Amino acid sequence: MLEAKLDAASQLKKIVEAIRDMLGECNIECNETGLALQSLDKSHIVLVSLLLGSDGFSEYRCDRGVTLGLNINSLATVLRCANNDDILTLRSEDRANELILTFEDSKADRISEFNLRLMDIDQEYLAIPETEYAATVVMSAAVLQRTLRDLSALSEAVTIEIDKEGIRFSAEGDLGKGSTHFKPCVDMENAENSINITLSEPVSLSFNLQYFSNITKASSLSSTVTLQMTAGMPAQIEYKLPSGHVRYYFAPKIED
Amino acid sequence: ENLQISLGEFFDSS
Repeated sequence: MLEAKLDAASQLKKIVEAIRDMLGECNIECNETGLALQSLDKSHIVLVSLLLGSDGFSEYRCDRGVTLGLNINSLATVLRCANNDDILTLRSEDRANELILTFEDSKADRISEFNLRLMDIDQEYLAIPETEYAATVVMSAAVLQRTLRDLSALSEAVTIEIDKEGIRFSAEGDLGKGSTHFKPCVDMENAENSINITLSEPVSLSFNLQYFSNITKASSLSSTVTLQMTAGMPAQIEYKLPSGHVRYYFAPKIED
Repeated sequence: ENLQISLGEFFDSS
């Protein structure tokens, strides 16, 4: 059985809000190391991989593997009934067909309980190959989100070029074209505004900006984002969590 | 025009 407690419901609420628009029905695999979710988005262009390590919970117990088959939007709907600073407990018996969520306020004089019906979902699992990425960029999550949002005014696609000079985001559409270039830099005051580039060889890939804007909804989860790219392969975009991560594998657009 | 390809082209289902 699974019993997992978070000191603040907001920790789970904001993660589910960040991924709910991309996903539908998915399995959350729970075991002694924590909760893991891997699911293709509806377009099959992005694979979302979420890991919530057991040490991120104030109490965690999962003696045998439990699979929570649910619709992520139903989970988001139920989580909206929790206040951000409520103590949140997830409970599910082995082979149960429901997930019990309880929300307690810190003075413990109010407790809500919701039972979310679980489903049997046979979802396609993709094997994520170990990839040596030619380029790794660590930058501010908010700056990436803002840069891509600006370029989405010009086009539905962005080209990202990384070389030793820096990282350039560019887009071209009917009304014209635009680009933003960032040099590697270290910001001593705000480390998150640093641009750190590790490069084994230059790389340039193009991506759909609509899906990218869904991905950067995770900017609320982490102050920095790690972008990894290599020619002809999906990009890996990672937002680190206090004990885990939200990772996206994003298929590029290819010159036909 | 760039062609969008799906992840299935890169990652095979296990």
